[in-house]
Amino acid sequence: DDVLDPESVIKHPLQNSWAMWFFKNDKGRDWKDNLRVITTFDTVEDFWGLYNHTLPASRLQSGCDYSVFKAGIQPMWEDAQNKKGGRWLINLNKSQRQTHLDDFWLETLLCLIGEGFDEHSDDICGATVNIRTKGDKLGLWTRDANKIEATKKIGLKLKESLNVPSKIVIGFQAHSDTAGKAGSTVKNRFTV
Amino acid sequence: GTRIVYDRSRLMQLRNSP
Repeated sequence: DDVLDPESVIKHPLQNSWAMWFFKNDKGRDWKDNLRVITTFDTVEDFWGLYNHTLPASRLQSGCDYSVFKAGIQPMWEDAQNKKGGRWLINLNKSQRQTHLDDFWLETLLCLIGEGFDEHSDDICGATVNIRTKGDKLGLWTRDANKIEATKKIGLKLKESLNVPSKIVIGFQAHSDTAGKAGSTVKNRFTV
Repeated sequence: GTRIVYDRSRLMQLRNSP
């Protein structure tokens, strides 16, 4: 009988809806005009449709960002849902753009959409990858920097998912500490 | 309530489904 198995036709729903953003550093335009939503998605199939048809992060021009955030949260610390939070930051060296960047970004996205942070998944806002000549950066943004245990567990799960060796330390920066300061002077709230 | 969770292997498996 040619009755279709529903499993093969129904898209697999995600716990959350997500928006993928693109930022291109066009100095001739206002910063906010350079930041746009590519699309939103709330199923596994739509995620793959999007991911398979967008340029890999490693091939973006310098100065560009990709961000994937829960629908309703803008990829900026000023957003009410980001303000009290912070980000786990992974700094890549120049050679890691070709060796690690795309894998790190995909593994991070799979953790996001699959709710891979267990009971702490509600504390996740989104993730951003910044393509920069001086070294690319990947950030996982959380909702509340004061939730220390939850934030540390999120950091450990991120390292585990990206196969970051335990001896490599990553740092968590609270947005309230970084707002308006040059990147290098910022002190990590904690590390794992 | 219940949470819809997909582990990495399930998501990769669904990457290639039609």
